[in-house]
Amino acid sequence: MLELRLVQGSLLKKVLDAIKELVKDANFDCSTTGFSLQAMDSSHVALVSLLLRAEGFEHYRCDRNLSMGMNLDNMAKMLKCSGNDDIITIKADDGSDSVTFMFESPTQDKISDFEMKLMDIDSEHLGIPEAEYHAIIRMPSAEFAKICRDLASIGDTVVISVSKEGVKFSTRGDIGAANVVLRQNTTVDKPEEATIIEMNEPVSLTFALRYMNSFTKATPLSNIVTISLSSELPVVVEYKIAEMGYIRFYLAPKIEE
Amino acid sequence: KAVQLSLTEFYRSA
Repeated sequence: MLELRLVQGSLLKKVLDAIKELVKDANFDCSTTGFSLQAMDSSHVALVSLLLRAEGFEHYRCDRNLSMGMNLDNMAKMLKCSGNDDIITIKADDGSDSVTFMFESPTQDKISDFEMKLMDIDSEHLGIPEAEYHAIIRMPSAEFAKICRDLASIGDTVVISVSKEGVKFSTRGDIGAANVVLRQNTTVDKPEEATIIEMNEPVSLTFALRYMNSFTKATPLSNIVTISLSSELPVVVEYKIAEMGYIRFYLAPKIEE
Repeated sequence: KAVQLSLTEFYRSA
């Protein structure tokens, strides 16, 4: 028996919006720790890792570990039927081939339930070891989204370089080239407007902008994004989900042959 | 020409 009650139901809609462009079908894993997901895009270039901790739910009952295969477009269709202020409860019985989403209006005057068929999904689960990163950039998520969107209008790839000068995002395309340099800035009115660049070693890596732009669909989940770079590793783009957990995107770099 | 690496070149199946 599984029963997860999320008072801020809109959070689940935002999570779906953040990942459904990257991943079509995925297994949601439920355990005593929380509600989680790890899935790769079809080309195995990018990976999304989601955790919504059990403590973040108003009520969290998960009698045994359960993996539920869902088509994310269908799940998004169902969640779209909830009101923005609704409380969402996810329910499933052991061994059932369906999951139920229950939506309650804040005043309890409207209660709906939507049942969705589950699917069997063969998914490869990757072990991602803890790593030391050469550079970690913490910046406003909206600024990162703007940079990715702007650069994608010029080129297909972005070179992210971190040096003593700051962090540089560069691209090149048929019509020209673009460079955006951000310097550390902590003299801001609100902490979420700060740009903090932590550099252990200079690093420069190339990534496909198409994936970066897809990651920025998570912007409504957090004001801050953290980008972790190491020359031998995929980049990690993390959006923290307040009091609940995180959504992390991993993207393999491109290398010159 | 830049070649796109795959995640499985970095991380192993758990």
